[in-house]
Amino acid sequence: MFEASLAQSAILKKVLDAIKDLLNEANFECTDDGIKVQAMDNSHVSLVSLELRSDGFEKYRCDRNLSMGVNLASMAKIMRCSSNSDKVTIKAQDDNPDKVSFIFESSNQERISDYEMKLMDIDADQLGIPDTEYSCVVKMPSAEFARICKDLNQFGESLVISCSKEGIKFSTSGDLGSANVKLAQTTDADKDDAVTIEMRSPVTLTFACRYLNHFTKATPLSSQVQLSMSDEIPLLVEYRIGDMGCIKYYLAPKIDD
Amino acid sequence: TTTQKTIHNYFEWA
Repeated sequence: MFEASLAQSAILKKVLDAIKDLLNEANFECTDDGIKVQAMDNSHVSLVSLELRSDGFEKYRCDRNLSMGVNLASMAKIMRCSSNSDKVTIKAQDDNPDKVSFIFESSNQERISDYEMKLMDIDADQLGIPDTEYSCVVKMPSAEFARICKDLNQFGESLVISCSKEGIKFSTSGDLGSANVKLAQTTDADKDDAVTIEMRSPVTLTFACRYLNHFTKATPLSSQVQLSMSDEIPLLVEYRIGDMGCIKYYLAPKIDD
Repeated sequence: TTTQKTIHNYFEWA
């Protein structure tokens, strides 16, 4: 038996919006600790790692570890049938379920709807993600990061991110011309609009702008985003999901031949 | 020119 409830479906809708364009399907691994999803996009250029801890749910029960193969477009369709303020309960009866139920309850309890979704067999092994001490870790407003990715995507396919003591610079160029956005570190680190940089050594890396734009679908989840970079390894873009978990995107760099 | 690397270039199967 698996059962997990959230007081408001809005958070689950945002989580799904953050991954559904990048991934077609994924296994939701449910354990006593919570729900984890790890999956790569079709081209295996990026990897999504999602964690929702059990203590962040209003109610959570997972008698046996289970893996639910989910078509994310189908789940998104179902989640769109909920109101943001609805309580949502995810329920699977068997230890090896072939379907999962979503129950939405309005705040006044006057409307209860349930949707059953067929599960899939997804043959996907997990990847081991090495612990890394990154050369640069930048925290910045998530809306600013989304704006930069959107603006610069108009100029070129590749985005160069350079990080140094002075700040972080995003650059691109293409047929139309070139574009640069520089952000300096702010003095007040506690505010939502703060830009903070922890640097061991400066880094310059090139990434496909298209994927970065996909990652910014997570913007509604968190006011801040964290970018972690080291030379010639994947960029880590991380959004917190309240106090209950986080969504991490890894993006393989483009390397000069 | 630049080459797009894949995740497999960096992360191993667990």
